[in-house]
Amino acid sequence: QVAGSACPSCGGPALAPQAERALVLKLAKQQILEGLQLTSRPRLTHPPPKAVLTRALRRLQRGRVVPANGEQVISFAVLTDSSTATCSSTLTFHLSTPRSHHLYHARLWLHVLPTLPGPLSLRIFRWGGRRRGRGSRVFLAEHQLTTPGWHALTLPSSGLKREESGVLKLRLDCSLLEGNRTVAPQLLDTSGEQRPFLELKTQPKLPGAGRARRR
Amino acid sequence: TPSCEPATPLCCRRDHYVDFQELGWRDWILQPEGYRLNYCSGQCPPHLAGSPGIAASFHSAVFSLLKANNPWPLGTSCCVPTARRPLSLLYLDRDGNVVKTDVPDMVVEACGCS
Repeated sequence: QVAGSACPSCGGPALAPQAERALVLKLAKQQILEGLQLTSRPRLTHPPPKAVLTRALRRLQRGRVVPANGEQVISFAVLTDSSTATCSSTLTFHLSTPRSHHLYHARLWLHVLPTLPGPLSLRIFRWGGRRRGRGSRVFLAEHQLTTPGWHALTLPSSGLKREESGVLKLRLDCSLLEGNRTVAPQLLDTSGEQRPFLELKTQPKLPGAGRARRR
Repeated sequence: TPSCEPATPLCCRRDHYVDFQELGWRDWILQPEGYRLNYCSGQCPPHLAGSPGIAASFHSAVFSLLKANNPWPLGTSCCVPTARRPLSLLYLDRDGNVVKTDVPDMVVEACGCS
């Protein structure tokens, strides 16, 4: 800034290259953090393994584009119990979508192991939550899985309203569609490189959205 | 808009490329590897005032109003960005989630005199 200049960008004493570079790097940090509405760079305590990251991003490349000013988020599941033997699990996600955004698209990506003995019915519930109290569950969706491999299961975005804590728990209940056979263990790969993840799309709320309309 | 050359005193675009490695941010910003932090600087003599661009048209409108009321414009012509574009970022947030977003107006494409 040139003191007293009416047009700070119109010139002044040229900076030494090193000083200019240091200023540019400082500006870059400030510009990126402001652009992402962050006050400081995120401190990663549990970064996802690179292989998990690459797999998930590969899945997303074929997805639709994020709208202007919107966000697309991948959140990897944290396994909270070890009941994978019965193919029913509780998956926990830590979400930090901005308060100013609303969720309009949600899919749960699951990788079914080759040991799938037959068509599988998967019911997905939202677990717990502020108003519903601990241990309660809300039905979200039911999907039928007939082949091993990755499946993208659409969830109602209205059922995934943001919790203060940012923690979202999904309860999966599996049952085989055919016969009375017990469900084989380890149907869903809920750990390792093909852990489940949520794919979410948000966009800024419109001004006045959510405000009750007076009639 | 000309890129700034040492001998160019006039309004120009000063190009800088910032590699996120330099900032020590490559661990949480996955893509891109860096971005162009350009900015505008240089002289804007009167005969360049209002040279083409988005900001110039806005300032021209203001200046024409001022002229209508004063014989002389109150301010000086400034070297400002006249075109910018968004920057797509893929990064990890504090929970280890991957976020893909476009940050608007991050890269200065062109400069002009307001």
